[in-house]
Amino acid sequence: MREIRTALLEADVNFHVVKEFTEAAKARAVGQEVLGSLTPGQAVVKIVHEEMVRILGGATVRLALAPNPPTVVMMVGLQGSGKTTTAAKIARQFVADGRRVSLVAADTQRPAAIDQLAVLAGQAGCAFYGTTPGDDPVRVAEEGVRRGSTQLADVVIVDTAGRLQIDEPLMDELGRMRETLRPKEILFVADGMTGQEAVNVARRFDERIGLTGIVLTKMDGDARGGAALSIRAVTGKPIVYIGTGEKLDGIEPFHPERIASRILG
Amino acid sequence: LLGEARVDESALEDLEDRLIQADVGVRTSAELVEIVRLGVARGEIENGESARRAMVRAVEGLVKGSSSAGAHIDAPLQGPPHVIVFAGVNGVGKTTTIAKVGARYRAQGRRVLLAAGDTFRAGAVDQLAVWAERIGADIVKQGAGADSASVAFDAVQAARARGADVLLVDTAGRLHTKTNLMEEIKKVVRVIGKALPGAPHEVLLVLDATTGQNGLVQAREFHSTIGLTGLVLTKLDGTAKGGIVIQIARDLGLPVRYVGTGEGLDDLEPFDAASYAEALFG
Ligand SMILES: Nc1nc2c(ncn2[C@@H]2O[C@H](COP(=O)(O)OP(=O)(O)OP(=O)(O)O)[C@@H](O)[C@H]2O)c(=O)[nH]1
Ligand SMILES: Nc1nc2c(ncn2[C@@H]2O[C@H](COP(=O)(O)OP(=O)(O)OP(=O)(O)O)[C@@H](O)[C@H]2O)c(=O)[nH]1
Ligand SMILES: [Mg+2]
Ligand SMILES: [Mg+2]
Repeated sequence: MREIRTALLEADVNFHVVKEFTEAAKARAVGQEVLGSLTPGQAVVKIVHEEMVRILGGATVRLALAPNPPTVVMMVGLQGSGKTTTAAKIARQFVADGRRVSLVAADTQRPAAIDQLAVLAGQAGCAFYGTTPGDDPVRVAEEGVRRGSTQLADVVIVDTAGRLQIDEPLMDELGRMRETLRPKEILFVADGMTGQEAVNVARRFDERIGLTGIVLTKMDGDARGGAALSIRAVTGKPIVYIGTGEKLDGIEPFHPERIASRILG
Repeated sequence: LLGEARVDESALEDLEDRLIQADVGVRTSAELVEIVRLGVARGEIENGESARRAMVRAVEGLVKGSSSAGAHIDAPLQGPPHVIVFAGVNGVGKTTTIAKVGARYRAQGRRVLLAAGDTFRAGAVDQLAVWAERIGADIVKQGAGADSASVAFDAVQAARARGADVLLVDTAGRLHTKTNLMEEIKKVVRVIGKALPGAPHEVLLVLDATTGQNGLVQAREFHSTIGLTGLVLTKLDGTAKGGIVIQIARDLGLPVRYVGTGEGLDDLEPFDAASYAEALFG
């Protein structure tokens, strides 16, 4: 178990999650018949792998449409995690499914963020709503959803500015946006190479605004991705997508088996 | 570790756990704690406070690095122009850091030129252009899909022609696992050297403080591909401690030059090993 603990920590699984996880796996290993053809060591690894797949979410989850259109999706997370790019990737997927989609640029603070999303909307083949830098993000989001609704959009995806979970005014802003939009989905976009702090960040975002799903980006790199287990374990929310590239086709559904193997190395 | 309490094994374990949670890594955390364990065994460390001070000194010693007297904002400029290339994986803060570093040089009255070397990402050139305007720097850019090395070459020529003191070269974010992209940045650095012998004078890897153990791999790969002269540790205004820089200092001898502490132009500080080490155990 010592080696497994070290492997998980080196894979960036959060310290406290590793503790709980190894204890749960140990309890299962002790309480279970050692499986026929495997050595005790192999049996432990097998149980650890199964336990990890179980926690990660067992099966693949899909984003479903709301009963009344438009389905509103909010993208949230720390600075630079991949929200803007992921918003466009998801938009492109819905367009490919034959849906009408609108992307809303509610990041009115980062230089050229509105331009960035406008370009990506063009690439995704969907509608776009954005105003000018400095406008109130909640107003922009609200107007974007209203227009999407009148234009009969099936899905409206709202991109927001990156922010620290400890930035109270900006977290309040996100809370107000949620209350105004009543989104069907609030997706927490997290960088796949995030280390120990993934737990504190995700927990705070979930407590403050309530997340419905997780996206883990930049998994086309060689980071082990322990943040996946940490975030899932602490929020209980499903990981809905994995970001696998810089282009708009770089998005895949989340496969717990694959990520478990990757984390375990 | 409480001030006057004796340093027992459970206190040492707490210390090790704290380091691990700061992304210092299992191996390096164990080594740092071993320093204290030996100090206690030799009778040099008697209580929690002296253990804490020993840890702070050990970390400070590691991150201070052999070249702490080297290039930073107040060091003499090379060139002209003094050329700095900013490299790193996606989203870590390269472009924003360039704006901050540029602002500092502008405050010294220097002529600053920015090179829009990210020719791939949507809005990348526009983003840097906004910053150039805000800090009073010129910008060299080309059209969509331009060759990154060609922009870098043009920028060096333009810097010489316009008498710029400092040239800051932005590059696209890239994962070190992408061979073609690592080849591209290798070419950028090589081309800069052709345009101006001795350049680039600094090659900085920008690292996000929230990054886990992959940060060490990033540093290794970028260092072996383009030869780094230092690091910038960004987003330290968040709750992550960026402990990976301790491993990087230990394994690769690379010093942290600057830390990013926010999204504004003023949110940049020269790295201070002592305060970084103190903050780890604060
Ligand atoms: N390789 C790779 N790069 C990605 C992925 N997702 C996003 N990126 C890149 O990561 C960088 C940051 O992406 P953005 O979409 O601008 O991130 P953001 O969260 O909107 O950033 P802020 O708005 O500043 O908070 C860009 O260079 C993207 O191209 C991914 O899955 N793989
Ligand atoms: N809080 C905080 N945010 C930062 C810091 N440095 C950069 N950022 C933010 O991080 C996000 C990404 O910054 P960029 O400068 O676009 O990062 P980049 O490395 O150039 O990204 P790519 O070019 O897409 O690879 C932006 O929202 C910045 O405002 C910092 O020190 N603190
Ligand atoms: Mg964005
Ligand atoms: Mg950039």
